[in-house]
Amino acid sequence: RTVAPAAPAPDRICRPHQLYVSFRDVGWHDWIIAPRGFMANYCRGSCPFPLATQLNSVNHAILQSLMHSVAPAQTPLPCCIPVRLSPISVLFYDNGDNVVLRHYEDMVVDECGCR
Amino acid sequence: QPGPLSPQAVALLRALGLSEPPAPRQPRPVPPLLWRLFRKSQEKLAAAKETQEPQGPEQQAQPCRVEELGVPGNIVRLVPDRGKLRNQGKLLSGSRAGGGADSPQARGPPRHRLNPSRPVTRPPRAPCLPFPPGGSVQFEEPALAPLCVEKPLFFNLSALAPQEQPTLVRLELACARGAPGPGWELSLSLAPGPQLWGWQAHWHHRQLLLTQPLLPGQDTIHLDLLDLGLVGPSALPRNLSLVLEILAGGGGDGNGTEAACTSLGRSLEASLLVVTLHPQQCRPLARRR
Repeated sequence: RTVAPAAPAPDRICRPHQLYVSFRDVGWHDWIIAPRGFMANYCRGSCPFPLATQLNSVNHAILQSLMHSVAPAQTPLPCCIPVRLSPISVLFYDNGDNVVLRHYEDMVVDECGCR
Repeated sequence: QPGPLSPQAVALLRALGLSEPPAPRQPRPVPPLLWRLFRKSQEKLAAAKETQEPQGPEQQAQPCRVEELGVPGNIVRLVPDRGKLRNQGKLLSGSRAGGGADSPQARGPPRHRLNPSRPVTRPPRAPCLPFPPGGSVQFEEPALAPLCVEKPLFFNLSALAPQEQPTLVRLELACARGAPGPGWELSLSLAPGPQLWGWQAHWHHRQLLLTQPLLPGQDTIHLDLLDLGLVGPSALPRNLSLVLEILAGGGGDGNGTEAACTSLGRSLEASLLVVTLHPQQCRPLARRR
């Protein structure tokens, strides 16, 4: 028989963490016109069994967390990764003094999940 | 941290499609069109976040499409004109009137000043008149439309990456109040790059692309160069050299026409709106299961 480990503290559960980067802080404000910064959110936290069922997980992650609870040495926990992302648009001057509006897909992490 | 580029900064710039941080020499005012497009994109992103419900493909903003311009693309650039105005609105004899690019007028001798008091008439389109049998016809030197503005346009497109596919290349011209009267024309020719720029080379190597009337009050003119076949759907040239001419119409007195030319020449501004699609950064819209 094995005893299920105690549930981790809530702030250790897989979830998005917000991080705002100001272009002025990194010295790019003279060539980036807008926006003033961007969200460099990231996913961090664990996907333990049985919590994985609530963490926006797909089925194999739930099974993997179950197997980890039974044989932790053989089966690692599922990973906490971005599952929903948003694009951003940046308006800036390029090296040719052109004004450029550029659209970047999948830039901002909105949701995290176990996979 | 400001200062020498950290590996992280280099990686982020590369993710943004840039090799190094640009260093604008004299930042220009932000063009209203691009600012409007940026604001629209921010509103769309905020609206998409607010709903947060899964949307059907119809409701989702196309990932790489510029709705306002109606073309696919994820990079919109406004390239300023770097050409210098050659004659500041001075009246000169016309060059091309009545003939195509290969007509003798287009390749004719350098321009000479036309007496503005002489009425402007258009030569017949066929330069050779039928001879009456047994008679003789006196040729009259054809009076050409006076050239009002001649402006070389030069666009530096070296900032575009080779993989970028142009979906819109639009020449945007802005001038004060358009033509002062009827009969004014605008013509656009392809000229060689600046390395061949010289008076004679200029005239002999240009290729007429289009001629269209310049209407009174028409202060903005948009010419789609993709439609003209000037540039193809594959990668753009690194430089684009054009020659813009405005030919004065009839019906005005010499001084009025000259003043109009001067004002047109001074107020004329050109820029190139280029929309491109970077295939590696734009994935097709994934259908939701």
